[in-house]
Amino acid sequence: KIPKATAKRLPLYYRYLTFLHNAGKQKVSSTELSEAVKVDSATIRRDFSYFGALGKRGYGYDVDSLLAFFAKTLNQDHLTNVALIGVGNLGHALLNYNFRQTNSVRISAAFDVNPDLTGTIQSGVPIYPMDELETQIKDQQIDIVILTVPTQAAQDITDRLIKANVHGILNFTPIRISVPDTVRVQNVDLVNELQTLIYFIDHYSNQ
Amino acid sequence: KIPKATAKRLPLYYRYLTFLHNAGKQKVSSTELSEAVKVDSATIRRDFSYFGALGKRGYGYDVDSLLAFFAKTLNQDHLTNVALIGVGNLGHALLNYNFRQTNSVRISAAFDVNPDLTGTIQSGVPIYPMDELETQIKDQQIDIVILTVPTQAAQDITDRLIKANVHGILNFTPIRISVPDTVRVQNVDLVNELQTLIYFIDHYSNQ
Ligand SMILES: NC(=O)c1ccc[n+]([C@@H]2O[C@H](COP(=O)([O-])OP(=O)(O)OC[C@H]3O[C@@H](n4cnc5c(N)ncnc54)[C@H](O)[C@@H]3O)[C@@H](O)[C@H]2O)c1
Ligand SMILES: NC(=O)c1ccc[n+]([C@@H]2O[C@H](COP(=O)([O-])OP(=O)(O)OC[C@H]3O[C@@H](n4cnc5c(N)ncnc54)[C@H](O)[C@@H]3O)[C@@H](O)[C@H]2O)c1
Repeated sequence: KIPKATAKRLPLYYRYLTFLHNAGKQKVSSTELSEAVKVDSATIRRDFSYFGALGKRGYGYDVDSLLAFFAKTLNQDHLTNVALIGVGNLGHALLNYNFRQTNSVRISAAFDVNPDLTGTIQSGVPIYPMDELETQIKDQQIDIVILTVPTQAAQDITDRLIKANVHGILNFTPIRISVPDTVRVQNVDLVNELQTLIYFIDHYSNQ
Repeated sequence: KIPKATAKRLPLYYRYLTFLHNAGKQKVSSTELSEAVKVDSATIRRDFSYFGALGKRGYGYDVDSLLAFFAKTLNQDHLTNVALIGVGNLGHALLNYNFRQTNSVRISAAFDVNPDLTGTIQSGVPIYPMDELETQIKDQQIDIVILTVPTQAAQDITDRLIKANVHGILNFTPIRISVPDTVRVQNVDLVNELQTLIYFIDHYSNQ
């Protein structure tokens, strides 16, 4: 089992290696990789060690074989459909973006309670009313949902998603939702990010 | 010096304690706090121990005194103005939201290169052209900037921010920007979050 912090860095390594591959580079040293992804070389070597020997010390890493390895590990050759619930300010921005820079994830269905939105198509994505949630999740075999609804709606919707056998939730609401161990939640808390930044600047900025 | 993981949890504790205070609660047990913020009690006790004895074991924590403590630690009674650069999809959503649920942070100035946007006011925030960046940062004593520009513009703008003596950047672009040690960067990488979620579901969902 690899640590969560390592799993969070894998997409970063993959993205940079894709960039190198497209630029025609064959080899990359751990120092160069470290400079690009802003992770120290010792951490990179430790991360890579979870997967067996990926490179020879002093020789650098082979870009193509690393890339093939990470593409498989991150299941990049297989498209994952995700649903988005709550097409307001933030939901709308995510729909417009629709993860265009990665070809392995796309938002294939959106849901809302606002009658002006449901039944329309935004950035190529159909917006369904909430009473079609379970049907669409089942028909499209959706396993991951992005939650961009108001705080007070978050837990009720989460309970419906658990019953609909969803395994992953990307939660943008400020509350911590309750889920059983079989469901994985990643919280993206934008207010937290800013307050943490302020805390560090107030307390450590002169160091 | 407290660990980064602890600092990231402080706003979460503060938010929940504010919620309890507004509901008129006097005491909270570490179990109840743990359930609400989804952090185990041992971690909460360890986090709190960095700040001296904040509660008596077995007796629970006093909501008001904890709240006052965290308000001071997070500098909540002082408004922090931040700037936002790049009022596109994501920038627009953040402007409309303008961190309304917290009274300690607000976006006071935005910047863009699009002539249709500059010179207008959106959600009460003025949008300036990029040639006014340094002047406004100085006049408004802005120390923190939210970066929601396209990838290729990110590093050049960061270099200008460093020269303008900004100390914190909340980076939404997928690249890792280079800054000196005196500048703190928090990366919010939405593509990473989804890919990490997919990795965990693929590898561990049956446990
Ligand atoms: N916009 C931001 O920049 C930002 C920043 C930080 C946190 N957040 C959080 O993200 C969430 C969304 O924020 P927003 O600014 O997009 O809000 P918003 O009010 O603009 O959008 C919410 C959307 O959810 C829909 N909705 C309401 N109840 C629903 C329900 N029961 N089922 C399905 N859809 C429902 C609404 O019709 C609306 O379209 C909130 O929880 C907010 O706290 C947003
Ligand atoms: N929208 C999302 O949901 C989302 C998700 C993940 C990552 N991101 C990242 O966030 C960033 C913004 O994404 P977006 O969807 O809002 O893009 P966008 O293209 O909609 O907006 C970019 C904005 O930046 C402005 N801009 C361009 N060059 C500039 C410069 N040199 N100086 C100042 N402003 C400049 C543009 O005029 C535009 O208003 C991108 O780096 C993107 O990869 C966005």
